[in-house]
Amino acid sequence: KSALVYIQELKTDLRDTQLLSCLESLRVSLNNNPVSWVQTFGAEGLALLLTFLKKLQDDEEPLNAGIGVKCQHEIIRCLKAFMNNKHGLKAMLTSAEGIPLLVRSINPNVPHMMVDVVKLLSAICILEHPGNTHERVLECITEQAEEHEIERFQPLLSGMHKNSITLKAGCMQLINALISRVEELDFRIHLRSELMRLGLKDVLKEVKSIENEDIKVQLQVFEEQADEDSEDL
Amino acid sequence: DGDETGIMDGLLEALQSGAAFKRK
Repeated sequence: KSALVYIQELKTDLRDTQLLSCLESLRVSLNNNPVSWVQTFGAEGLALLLTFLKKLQDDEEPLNAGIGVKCQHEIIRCLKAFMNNKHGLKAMLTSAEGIPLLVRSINPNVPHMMVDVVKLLSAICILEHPGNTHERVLECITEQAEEHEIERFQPLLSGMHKNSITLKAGCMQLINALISRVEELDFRIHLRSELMRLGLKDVLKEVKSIENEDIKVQLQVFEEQADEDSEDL
Repeated sequence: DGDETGIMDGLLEALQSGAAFKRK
């Protein structure tokens, strides 16, 4: 199927299994076709994906049940494939809704989806891109938390408390990505102490005993950077 | 190169290995 056919399909009122099947097939196409194909899918295709993501998020059905979550997860996978080249990445960063909707998808009740979301966000944080993408991610995390009247890092801490080892590593990776790109020493220290106050201190003690290479790498990064900043201070 | 691909894959790998966090 051509990119334009997918755009036409996404413009129809797809639901449930039809939507899921379209998204699964789209993800395969985004991953396997040349960049020109992704370029044709373009900003219009991206906007349609984001509209579906928002609609699914706003759905009142319980989030961790049913096909709606599967569709949301598949959209996240499509976004990753879409952003795997310069054109798609640029379109995503230019879109006003892209990062906020990704942040809105951080849901500790759906660990397998949250892993993919926090990884994508951490990659966005470390982009060498004008406009400081890590600041945009942090702003969206802050706004999302204000809307729900919770501490801004609470969802990440909740993710660290889940049984999923990949989710723990993913959350630590996003924490590291957010902090490491901050230029001001004071603000990096502020973010760490905010996290520690919220319970990261105890979580780190527990996570240290886990034999997993990905977690070890992220813990080491966190501690080394914290030590360096303490020395500088 | 406007056609560069594998950008996210590269970033995710660098994050996972810790290479993305090396201070310049």
